[in-house]
Amino acid sequence: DVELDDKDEL
Amino acid sequence: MNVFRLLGDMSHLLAILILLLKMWKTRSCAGISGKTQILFALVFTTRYLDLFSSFISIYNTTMKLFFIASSYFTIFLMYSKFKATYDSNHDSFRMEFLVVPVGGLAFLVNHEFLPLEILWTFSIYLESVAILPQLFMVSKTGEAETITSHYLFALGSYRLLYIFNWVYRYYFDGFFDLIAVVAGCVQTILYCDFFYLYITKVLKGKKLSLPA
Repeated sequence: DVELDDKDEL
Repeated sequence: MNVFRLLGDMSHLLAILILLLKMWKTRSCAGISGKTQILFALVFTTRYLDLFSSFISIYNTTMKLFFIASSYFTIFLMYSKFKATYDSNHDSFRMEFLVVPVGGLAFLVNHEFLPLEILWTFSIYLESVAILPQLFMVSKTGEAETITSHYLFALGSYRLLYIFNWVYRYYFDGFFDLIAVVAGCVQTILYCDFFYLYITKVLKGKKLSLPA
């Protein structure tokens, strides 16, 4: 599952 | 943060600096597609709205602010300060042909049907094709200045390095984002033809020109 709150990539 | 991700970000940063330096030093934006630059501004604006909702790191925030600011500054240079040098006749790719389908796709294929998530997805899809007006312009004029070639090479390398980053994260962090990976691969594939020309011509000291 994808963590939606942690988009650390730019 | 792994080495591929960091190199990818640095490559992206370098691309933007090359572009700004080219325009500033030559006082000209000849050969640069304003359409692509507008699309990039749209990409950064829709992706980095999470600046208001979540804090990840100083690095993350600084880079996001720089990408947004530099994209609008580039547009200002092209459409205002150096407007006289902007080659609008050759920059004839229609932006709506990209924005409209990409917008539709973002609504249909996303991780979660939430405003911020749809805008993030839109920005990922749009980034993958945002370079098309620029590549179209190069193919229309049949050539690119060497400095423009360096810009495009750094920009293409950024997404290629991100693919290595995703492979690394898949194996070592158990992380996998299908939307980002597929879009990133599409984006990188679009540069392949250009990479070939860059390696066979520009690196050998020749100007990038296409066969008539």
